[in-house]
Amino acid sequence: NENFVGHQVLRISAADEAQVQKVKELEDLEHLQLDFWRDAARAGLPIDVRVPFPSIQSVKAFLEYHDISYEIMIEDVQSLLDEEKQQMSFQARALS
Amino acid sequence: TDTFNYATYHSLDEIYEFMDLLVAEHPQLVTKIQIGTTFEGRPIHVLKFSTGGTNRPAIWIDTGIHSREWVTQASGVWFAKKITKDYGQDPAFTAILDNMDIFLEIVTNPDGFAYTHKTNRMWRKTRSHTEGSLCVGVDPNRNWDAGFGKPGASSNPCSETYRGKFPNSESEVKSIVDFVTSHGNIKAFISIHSYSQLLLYPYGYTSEPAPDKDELDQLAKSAVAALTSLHGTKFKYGSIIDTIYQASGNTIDWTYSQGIKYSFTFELRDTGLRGFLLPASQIIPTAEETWLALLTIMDHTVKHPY
Repeated sequence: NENFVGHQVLRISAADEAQVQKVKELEDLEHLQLDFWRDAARAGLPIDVRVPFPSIQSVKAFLEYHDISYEIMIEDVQSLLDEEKQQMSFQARALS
Repeated sequence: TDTFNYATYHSLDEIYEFMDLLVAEHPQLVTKIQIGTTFEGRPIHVLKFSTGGTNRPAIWIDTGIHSREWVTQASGVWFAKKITKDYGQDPAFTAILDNMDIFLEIVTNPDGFAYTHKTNRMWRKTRSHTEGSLCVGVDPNRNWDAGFGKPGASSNPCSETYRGKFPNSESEVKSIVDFVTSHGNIKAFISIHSYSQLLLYPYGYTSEPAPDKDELDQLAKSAVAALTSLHGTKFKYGSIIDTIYQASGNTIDWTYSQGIKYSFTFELRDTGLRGFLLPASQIIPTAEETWLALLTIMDHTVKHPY
């Protein structure tokens, strides 16, 4: 199974089109392996992006440098996946 | 299916077993049709709900073309049960099914869905291989023959929005295209995704308004009002390009181009900021509220023949 320990999902709020373009630049940096859950579309719409653990510092530094506000939407993706899995196996056991 | 747990997520095998069970319980109402086979050899199944007649006008609903959007497939399961429960009980819904067939494709991307359960929960594309690339999969919602290759999709096989080499290259897409064209009498086509709480209509590849924009906009407004009335979940509505972004090669632009006027796509809820990891406790509320919007669209379709 793919492991998502330490992956965070950031909700980015781009204030204007220039900031949207900056976030799009991030999208093009393949080595960061970002997974956009909600794409950078236009100012005012939230942008949600899953950031692998090794890229977190770089992404946050980029956003802060460009004065783009963000909040951590999901602190640790794997912990939610573990919860989900646990609940599914509990349900399966309950059924059997 | 009365004891099936609708409030938890299920694997592909469990959903396929559920479908068989539903067919066995309601042989006069439900049949299972295999419309194709995936890249990895899995059957692609559609449930047909029909009260009789041949080649009646029909409503198409598909869920889960992006495999990681689990609440979508889970809602599809709930819709299937709801249809069998409400037929003959709810007069408004009974009138719909007495006049039209409903086709429901619960797992539109079976390979991707199986992959999310076994290997990578975050997988969204198909699992087909692209010659000359190590990257796997095509975004099946960019693979349709509507503005294919225009901006709003990627030509890079490693991108999450990779459009594929040519339109209908994905069997998951081609199977629906073949089915819809050979049926020839589908009047509403509703493709359901999650998340971000939107109800969208064509176009995605061009900013030109759809010829039926005014009617689609009014209908979307009514559908969203019905949805919101249950749990207060807020949805936005509008054309794809105006409401989110340019998306070429998408499903409902193709269905609209085939003359299916009532072509819509949903993005279901994300209440609680969990994205694709929506807690299972929200499956039933999500399905319930979405059903009200679906009823609005289906009712309008029956009452406005074209």
